[in-house]
Amino acid sequence: HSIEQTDVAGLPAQDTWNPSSLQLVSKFKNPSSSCSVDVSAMWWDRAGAQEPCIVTACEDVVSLWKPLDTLQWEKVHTWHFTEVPVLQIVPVPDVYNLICVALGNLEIREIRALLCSSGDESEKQVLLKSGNIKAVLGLTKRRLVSSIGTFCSQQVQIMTFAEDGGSKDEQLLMPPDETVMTFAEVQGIQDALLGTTTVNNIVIWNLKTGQLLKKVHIDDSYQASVCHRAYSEMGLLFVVLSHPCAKESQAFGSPVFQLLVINPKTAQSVGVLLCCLPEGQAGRLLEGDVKDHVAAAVLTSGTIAVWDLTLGHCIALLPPVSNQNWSLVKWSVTDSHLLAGQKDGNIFIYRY
Amino acid sequence: CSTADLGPISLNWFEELSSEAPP
Repeated sequence: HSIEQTDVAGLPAQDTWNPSSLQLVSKFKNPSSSCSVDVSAMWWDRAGAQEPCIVTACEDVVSLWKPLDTLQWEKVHTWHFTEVPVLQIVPVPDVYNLICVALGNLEIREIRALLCSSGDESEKQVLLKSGNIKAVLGLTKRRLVSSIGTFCSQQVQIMTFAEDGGSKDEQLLMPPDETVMTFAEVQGIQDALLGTTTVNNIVIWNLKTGQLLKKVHIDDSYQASVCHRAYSEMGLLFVVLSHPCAKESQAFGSPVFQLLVINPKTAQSVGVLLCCLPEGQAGRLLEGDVKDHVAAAVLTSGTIAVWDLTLGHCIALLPPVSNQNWSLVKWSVTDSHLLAGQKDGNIFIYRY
Repeated sequence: CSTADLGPISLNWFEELSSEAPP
């Protein structure tokens, strides 16, 4: 099918979203004196059985929570950080019993692996990378990609973990001569990796050979785009971007997510869907997460908005609870749940 | 704009670009 001009999703959507599409399943509070910075879901092996666990990160502590029978959560492991604060959790698919975290002040200075020693189940942390880390992403098949440094001094590295999270192998990818800001794996092509750069290019690598295959310049209307998801279909590359720096326009309102189609052979691209805030909603994107065909964003207004990229419109709005703005939103990788967090450590789990 | 603006499409783009790119 030919792809026609950009559709604008979310305008006006007030009468089309379904508030019941998000149902509260459980909630818990992470008691910590520091600010809550991230939340994630992962599988953790306990006594030979894999359980879907929740990881919470505050600036000075990362905790692992296991589920109890009654939709309650119990804290089972805690790792403390006294020197450099935690910035984000870096989930690594296909690795059990290992959590990666990025630490730093404004920028990432360290990536650490958090694990438990098998003998006494005591918490350990191992420094994996240090330096001026610009981007990091966990990839399938137990791999972690990071870019360290800028411009010509940049190194793009893939680290592969053993199944138990232990020994590792490293490989370099050919760096582009521009700073990589975000990475995304390409569904449908297991050895392809995308990156977005500071000068609005999307770069494509071959993970197996380390080759830099293509640079695609995308529309300059949105600077510093973040790539959340990419998939290849029918010879085209579909890329979901968010635009944290986008300004509100009269025509479209506030664009939050954009679906872009790229022909990797010719480096030509075209926007096909723009997800904007529903009428009556103000603000910009603070942080977002995309899983399959659903995109969720925390807005500067403190509300969470969810878009269905196949329907092409906003399907749910989650206003602040107990007068407290939302600050975190993540899709669970273990089930179809949405994890929503507030700065004081409250975590709410919604079924989508 | 439409896919016609994107130029010729190849289902094997990844393999083709890998064979053309410098090692």
